Amino acid sequence: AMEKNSLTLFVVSRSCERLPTLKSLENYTLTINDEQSFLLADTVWGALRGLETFSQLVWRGSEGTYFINKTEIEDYPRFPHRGLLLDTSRHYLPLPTILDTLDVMAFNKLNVFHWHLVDDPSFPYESFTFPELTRKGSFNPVTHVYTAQDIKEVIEYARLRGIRVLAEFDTPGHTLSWGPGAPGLLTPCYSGSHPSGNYGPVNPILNSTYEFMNTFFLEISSVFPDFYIHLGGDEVDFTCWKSNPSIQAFMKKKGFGSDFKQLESFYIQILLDIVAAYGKGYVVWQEVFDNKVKIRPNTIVQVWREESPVPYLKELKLITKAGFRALLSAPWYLNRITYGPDWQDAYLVEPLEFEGTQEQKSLVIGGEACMWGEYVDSTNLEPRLWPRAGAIAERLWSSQTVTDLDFAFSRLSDFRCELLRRGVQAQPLGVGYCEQEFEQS
Amino acid sequence: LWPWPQYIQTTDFHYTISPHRFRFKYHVQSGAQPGCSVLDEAFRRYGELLFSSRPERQHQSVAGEWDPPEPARKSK
Repeated sequence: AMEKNSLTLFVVSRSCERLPTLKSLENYTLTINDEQSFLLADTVWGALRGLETFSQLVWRGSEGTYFINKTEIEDYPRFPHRGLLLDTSRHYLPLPTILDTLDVMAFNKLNVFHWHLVDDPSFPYESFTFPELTRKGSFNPVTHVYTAQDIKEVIEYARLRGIRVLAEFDTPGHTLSWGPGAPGLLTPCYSGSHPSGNYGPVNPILNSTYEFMNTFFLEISSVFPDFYIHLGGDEVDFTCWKSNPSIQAFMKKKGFGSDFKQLESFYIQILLDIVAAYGKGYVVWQEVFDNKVKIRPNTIVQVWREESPVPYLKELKLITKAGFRALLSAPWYLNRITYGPDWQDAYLVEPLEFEGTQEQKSLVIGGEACMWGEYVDSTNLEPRLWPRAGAIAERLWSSQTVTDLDFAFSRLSDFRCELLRRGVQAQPLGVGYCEQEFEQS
Repeated sequence: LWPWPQYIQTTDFHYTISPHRFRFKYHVQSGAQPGCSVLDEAFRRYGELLFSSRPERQHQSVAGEWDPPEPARKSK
């Protein structure tokens, strides 16, 4: 056989772009024939995707010789936002685990690391403006934290793989870990006429709350370079707000009656204005839309609820009908495990299978595989994620017509073996074995 | 391949690749040239991934050189 000694890369764009964005082009053409081995891409991000494909085309014969078949590929993603959401608060994930995950994301051509890095139980993000948030809010302020250097490393590691980092700071709900380090930020809950000693969501009626958020999001805007920040907005528990006499008085003064969605709306709108003033766009969970909060036209709404208030495809219909861009996560929560080959359900989801115009469908910009943090930590994250998240990656990258389960099973099983070779502890999809298991033992 | 590309045409005809001679190269007229950290680093990473039976995941975020493996000595 003829020998190939090189792969020549041609990037059309003159700029070696600093950071990937939602608008980055990722298309590439890969040609392996008698005359050339050539990778052509509009941008460096497309070149990265092409290099990954090239690496999967190279195979090794039984005697150890490397081969590549004569091949022509023209490729581009179906959706521009192909994410993986990881919660690193409910169980802290050490930095190397996050970096490993970024590697495997790149192997799957996923391009957004949605980093849900603080939540109710823990605040591991080390804020330089409010260091007490971590000191008093993390599981362990020495070991279970993400320092400024850690954050920079994650962003750079992701950038080198063409992956954006979308940081999530939920408010006003899911903020219990903020309380100890920021006294006065959370709402004191009442039992009858007395404080119960518990705290609820961020207190939306105090000026000091917005001063805090102004300063905090100034920091976040500068630390995370991506245009978008995820502001959460899900599962706001109104019970505590309802119990607090000052909030009740505020509701009366504002004419909100007993509709606490209006209070949430009041808070979120101010918060969104704060973030927008720093030149950032934002992603919010669907409840912000469901609760009729006024949001800017460029807001991205992420659908995470499967059935409530409506089935997720109907929710996509409603969001896009209102003119907002949408991301789909609802059917792709990988923390849910069922017996057997459950990757197939994730694989067969069709994000555009809702009634709507072409214009509406063009507003669905992609989706995310999601992993809640409750039942994963660094000991089991990798096999729980892979190769199942790969099923979602293919749905978001490949053509709508690529849906054959047998074809997918055969390729995903092979890809799982390749992941093993690359050192990823991906779990099996069914009966079988990988040569790579024996090479490693 | 995973994920499956939008368009692919492939045949059984194949070429050999020598790990010792193989190089990633920038086309002389490419807009990106050596010094572009994203691609320099990707060349190093994929060089490692392609030809190691057990690639190291080194968590290096700085660009570095990829050295091809030493040619295997002739066995007796």
